[in-house]
Amino acid sequence: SSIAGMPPDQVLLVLQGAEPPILCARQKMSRPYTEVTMMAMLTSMADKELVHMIAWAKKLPGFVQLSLHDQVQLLESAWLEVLMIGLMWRSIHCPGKLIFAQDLILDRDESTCVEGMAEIFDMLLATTSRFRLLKLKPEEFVCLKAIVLLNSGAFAFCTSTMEPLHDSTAVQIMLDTITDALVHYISQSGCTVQQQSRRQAQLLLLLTHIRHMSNKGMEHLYSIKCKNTVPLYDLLLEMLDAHRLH
Amino acid sequence: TSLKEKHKILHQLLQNSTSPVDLA
Repeated sequence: SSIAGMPPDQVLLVLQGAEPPILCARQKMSRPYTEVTMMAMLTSMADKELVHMIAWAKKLPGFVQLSLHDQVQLLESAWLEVLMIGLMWRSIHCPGKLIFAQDLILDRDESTCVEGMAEIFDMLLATTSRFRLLKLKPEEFVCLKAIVLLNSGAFAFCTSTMEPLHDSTAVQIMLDTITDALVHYISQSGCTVQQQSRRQAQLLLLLTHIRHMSNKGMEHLYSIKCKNTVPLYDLLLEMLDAHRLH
Repeated sequence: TSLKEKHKILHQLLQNSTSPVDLA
């Protein structure tokens, strides 16, 4: 389905319908966790979630009409940001905890068993608190997540870290349409125009934090790979390597 | 290395008409 001309309410419905399920970890390790068991659980979850993320992306209006090259570029660029915003959304009602899966809920202190992990947990928990304070709505969340995917790689050619998109205009149209849907949703809140503008800015400013956390997380995952103590799954490796290649 | 070779799994999951979840 094409996104051009799609009414904002329909965009919101499609985005909400595309949402992936909350998964189960199943391979529960015994506590207390070690660096190896913790990373084995987290990387296994990330690998499973990546498959659902690809299914989600294919349901975004306009995504499958992009060239395969552009689909790959966007997913490679944004995958950890998309995982992180989903994690924070799942955790919004549980202060101090991160809900990686229905049966994998971790608090900050548990992350200290992995070197360098507590710093990333702290950033994720702080940004989740910001989501909670802003009372982020499901409609706003689905827009932000789609914006993260489309924005992350859209202007990357400026930094020469990845190949340019074949059709950046098509991605920009998708981005504009989803931004319009977000603005439309906020406009129905009954707030003043000034408050609406402020909320749009507050929500979009969160994306800078998500990009920062993703960069930190990518470096951390790469260090885990280099230690060679936790076997990484093929799809996760492929996505991680894409960042190293760039 | 061609793009296709570099991104084997991602390409397969994106290209196939079957849901990536079912494929995996």
